[in-house]
Amino acid sequence: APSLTTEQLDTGVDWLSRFGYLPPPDPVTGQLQTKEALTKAIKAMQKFGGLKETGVLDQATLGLMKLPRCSLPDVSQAEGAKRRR
Amino acid sequence: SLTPQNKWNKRHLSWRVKTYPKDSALLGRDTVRALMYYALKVWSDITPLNFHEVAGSDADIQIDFTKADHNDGYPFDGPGGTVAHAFFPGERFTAGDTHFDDDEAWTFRSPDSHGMDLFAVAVHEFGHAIGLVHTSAMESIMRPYYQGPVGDPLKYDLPYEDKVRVWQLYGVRDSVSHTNQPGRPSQTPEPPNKNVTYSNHFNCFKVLFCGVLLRTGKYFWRLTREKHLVSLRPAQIHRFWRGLPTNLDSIDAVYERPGDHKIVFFKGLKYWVFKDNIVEEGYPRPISDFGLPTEGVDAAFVWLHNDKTYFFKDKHFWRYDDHLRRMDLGYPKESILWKGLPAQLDDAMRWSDGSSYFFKGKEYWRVPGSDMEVEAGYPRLIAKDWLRCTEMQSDSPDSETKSTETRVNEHHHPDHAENGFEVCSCTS
Repeated sequence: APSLTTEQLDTGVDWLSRFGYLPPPDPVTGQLQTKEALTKAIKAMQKFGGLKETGVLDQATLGLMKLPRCSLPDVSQAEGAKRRR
Repeated sequence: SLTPQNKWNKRHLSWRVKTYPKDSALLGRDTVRALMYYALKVWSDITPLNFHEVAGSDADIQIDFTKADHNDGYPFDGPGGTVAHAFFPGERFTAGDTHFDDDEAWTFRSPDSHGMDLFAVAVHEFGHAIGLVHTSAMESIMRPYYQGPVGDPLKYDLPYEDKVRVWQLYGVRDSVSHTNQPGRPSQTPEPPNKNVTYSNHFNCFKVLFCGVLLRTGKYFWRLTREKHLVSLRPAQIHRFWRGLPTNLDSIDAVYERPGDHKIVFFKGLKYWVFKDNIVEEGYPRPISDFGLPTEGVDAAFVWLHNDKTYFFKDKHFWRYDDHLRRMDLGYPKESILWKGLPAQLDDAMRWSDGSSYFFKGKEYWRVPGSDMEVEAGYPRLIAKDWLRCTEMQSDSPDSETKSTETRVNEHHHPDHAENGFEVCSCTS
């Protein structure tokens, strides 16, 4: 897949955090997401959206992120926290 | 917060449209209110919930058309992107509130390209407002992504996936069951947790008023003709079929009588005749009226091919003419004449495809049309074909459902009168 622009990557990470696939970045340390967590989050989002689980922000995935949708997260915080624990 | 709070404890919920789309040229206020009414009705039609519109600001479900940051911590993002959200049930002030992004072009009965179908989005958001979360199921209205218009609000039928999930939250709105009025103890004693489990021995499904009843013990479930469970929770047989003795712990067989379509129940040496779901005067009567053996019956069904009523018991079957009210001569005959069928059936039925179906334990056999030989490829699992169970569920070990009286040697099927797993119902 063509390499992503920084902006596309930022948009993708923001989208994944917003809809519960990624925990919000640590407000204190500003700790960014690890690559492994990002890949896992992308796969979960692709699975939920019925896409091939490639783990990368390919065109189909970026396209799905642009679709109009409900603003509620797909993974609830509680569930996410459970998973993190 | 948006973490799902289970569900509303109360059954009567008020709603109000507090603010309307600014660009009301597209949608008048009355149209918006009507669409909200019908979107809520989608959920109240199938659950014990009731929604009523109020004017005051203390409505349970406050509906707003707003944009960008609107002080609830979940700002909208202009045209496209996020289009709406709703708060889950609970005690918080915002619980149930539903917000639509006023930067969207909200439409009604317009092609997809013209904007966002308000009814479709409202059904989704009210799903959240009563406790449903997003799902990835392709057909569900609760998928997070906008799927375009869903057609006429007056004809909209919720996907089955969503019905089952909301029934698991609130149970079914059923004309028979007495919805729990707030504050009033339920009239209907809650059945023990007898949700249909996929390893139950259901012994027959028969068509009743275009639905199908399956029974185990003194409970029964209803399937639509599309084989969808109307409810995961059973109703009690004697509470629906008025006039059966309340101490009846199971039914042996049931069929719908050709001609007058009355329903005949068999238990032991007695039978009852019902008109609709009310027993007729003078019943029960002895099954010797039919000239049947004095051990009772295992199964009964009316064969589409000759409109004769067949009774099965152990290894024999009888043919009865319900129009002449007389047993045909030369019976009983050996049930091996029905090639491929096991002895000691649990029950039998005819189906809208013109075939006859025979049930025993977890399996069933199909005999097409006027044949008397089982079709190749049978038996098959009831749970998979009739209850839409997945592979895992349909052959799961039935330890959890095996009650003591059914814990019997697997090699021979117990006489169903012992294990309480009788399933019989009616044809139509």
